[in-house]
Amino acid sequence: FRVRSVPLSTDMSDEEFAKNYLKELYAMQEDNTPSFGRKVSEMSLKLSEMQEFFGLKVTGTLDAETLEMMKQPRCGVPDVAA
Amino acid sequence: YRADSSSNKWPTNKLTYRIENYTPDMSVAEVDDSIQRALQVWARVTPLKFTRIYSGIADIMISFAVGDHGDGSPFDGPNGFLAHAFGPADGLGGDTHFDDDETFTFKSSNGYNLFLVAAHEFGHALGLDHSTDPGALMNARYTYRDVDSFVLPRDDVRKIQALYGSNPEIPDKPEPTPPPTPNACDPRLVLDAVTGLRGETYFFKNKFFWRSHPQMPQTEQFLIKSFWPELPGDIDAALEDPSADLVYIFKGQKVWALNGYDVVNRKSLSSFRLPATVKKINAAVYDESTGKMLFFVGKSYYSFDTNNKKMDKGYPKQVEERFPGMTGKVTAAFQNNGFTYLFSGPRVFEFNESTLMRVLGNKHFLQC
Repeated sequence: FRVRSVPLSTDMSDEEFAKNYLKELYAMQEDNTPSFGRKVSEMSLKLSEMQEFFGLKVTGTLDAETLEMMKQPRCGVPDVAA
Repeated sequence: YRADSSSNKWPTNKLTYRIENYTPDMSVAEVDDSIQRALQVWARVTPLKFTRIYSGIADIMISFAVGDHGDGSPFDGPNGFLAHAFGPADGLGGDTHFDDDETFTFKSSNGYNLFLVAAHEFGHALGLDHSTDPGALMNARYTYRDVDSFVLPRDDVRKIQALYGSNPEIPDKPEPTPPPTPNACDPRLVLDAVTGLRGETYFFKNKFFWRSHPQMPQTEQFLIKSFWPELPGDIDAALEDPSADLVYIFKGQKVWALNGYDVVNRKSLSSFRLPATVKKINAAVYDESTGKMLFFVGKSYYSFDTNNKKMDKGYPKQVEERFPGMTGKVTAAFQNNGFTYLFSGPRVFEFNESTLMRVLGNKHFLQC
């Protein structure tokens, strides 16, 4: 049954899956490593945006609940205008 | 040019559509019917009119495709993305594509119901974005809903009418009222049922439930059918039997036994030895200290012994006998950390055994 939002020991496939999801639906740019001194990676920002959009706990991390939500069948139209 | 919603709208209320090809999952007639009914969902509440054409370029070109189909938004195989549509514009605008790696269905809740997916996508084709309202048709996630009784939710009606206005033709019979998504902040909110479930607490109202975890301040709201497609809305009661890792959902004479996501058994009220005169219960709670299930009917309650599967003698009794101060009808009930919470309308009575400790509101449990 769905576990709670706990940080995932994500294997690459989950991480890759999440990155693709965020690129497709949240207009995450390719390079999301922290740059120019930015403390928070773009992936963390986009994760927070997605968690907020779906009413999940906003952690900015790829926790089990967020990954579960990403894997739910859905519409392919982005959640944020590109 | 990517599948994308846009806040545009069509400059005209008269739109054409064309079905370019078909999925092998359904008959041609079933696809035609699903598409036509999905467009009617929006036509019914706006001045929009849809006319089908069979050749040439329509405003809304409808097709089934797999993988990369040349529009810059490739599909991803089974599950995941089910379909997409383009917002109002010339050319690709309005076009709607369905991922034919999915299994589309006409009526059943297996596979993905084409009518529901199409109605959602046509919302985009008309200019709507995704909604954060978990009950909205335009919520991004696919959730099965009963197709025959489908009524466009209020959030969607409000948004499409903001673009195109309402339907000027007064229908000969009044439209069913668009169902609002229950609001945790509504001071008059009367919950249908409450139960624990593996350490969390679920609060049911209409077709929805809120899910609350003891270590997390916020609650999330979901459609019941997004977890359990078989369950109805507007349930009467719910209780968890932690020793059996089961949750029982009650509606009328019917009882569903859940183990996590799975409906593992279907019973009737009589299997809990309630008298035949009891046609429905209003609330139910499992008392961990005694292993008894308490069933509330109006201002009375029954006690069912789960160990020997018998109704305890001398019941029904008045609720107030066991819970002094609980004078109203119990509408929901659950136990948590040794306390028993009895909901009566929007108020919640907290008991420690038979001692009334506090009178609370829903907001004590539901983040507002």
